[in-house]
Amino acid sequence: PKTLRVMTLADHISHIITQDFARNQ
Amino acid sequence: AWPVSGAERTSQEIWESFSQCFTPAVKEVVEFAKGIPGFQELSQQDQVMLLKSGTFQVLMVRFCTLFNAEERTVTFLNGQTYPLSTLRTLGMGSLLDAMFEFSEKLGSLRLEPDEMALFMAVVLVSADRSGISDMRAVEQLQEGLIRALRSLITRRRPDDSALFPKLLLRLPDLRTLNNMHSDKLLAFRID
Repeated sequence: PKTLRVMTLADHISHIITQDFARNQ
Repeated sequence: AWPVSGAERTSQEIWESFSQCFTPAVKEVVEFAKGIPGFQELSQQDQVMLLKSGTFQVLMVRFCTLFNAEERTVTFLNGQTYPLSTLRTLGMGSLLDAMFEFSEKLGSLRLEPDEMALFMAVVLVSADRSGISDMRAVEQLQEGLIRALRSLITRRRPDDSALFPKLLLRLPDLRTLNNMHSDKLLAFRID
């Protein structure tokens, strides 16, 4: 079963941005 | 043309579906930022800081075209349309009311797509500067973009001198939206 992760919109945005820059390094 | 969510979907499913809309939208803002002349000349740290502070505001500008004030519906980037009444049950009422108000104000300025894009660039580089290492570089970038936006708008509408100031007045509106609503909760199913 999948886990429900709850986070703020700000944290979600931050997470996506960090992932994107890390991927492109 | 897009299906409106029916009774067969639970509030939980709608909330998760709504949350998922933000992921591709945020990625598109990152790609958009990379296309702003001068943005990638900032240090990577400063690029990340501006994106973290400004993405929500850029999304609010981007999303305002998805608000149908007459029908009181919102169409999300996954193509699903929800009536405001449904979204209120998710606890998003205050954010959506503020968004309808903001989208009507911005919509009344009737910006062309290129003006809207340049405005979004200004919004991004005008975001909160906490954590920025090279303030001067960011300020120079912001000044250049604001000059370009002013030039574009005044050239195209020389008889409407009030338009550019009205547009800049949307910047504090966006900061208020950000401060009030970026702590809203999203939900994701993960393995």
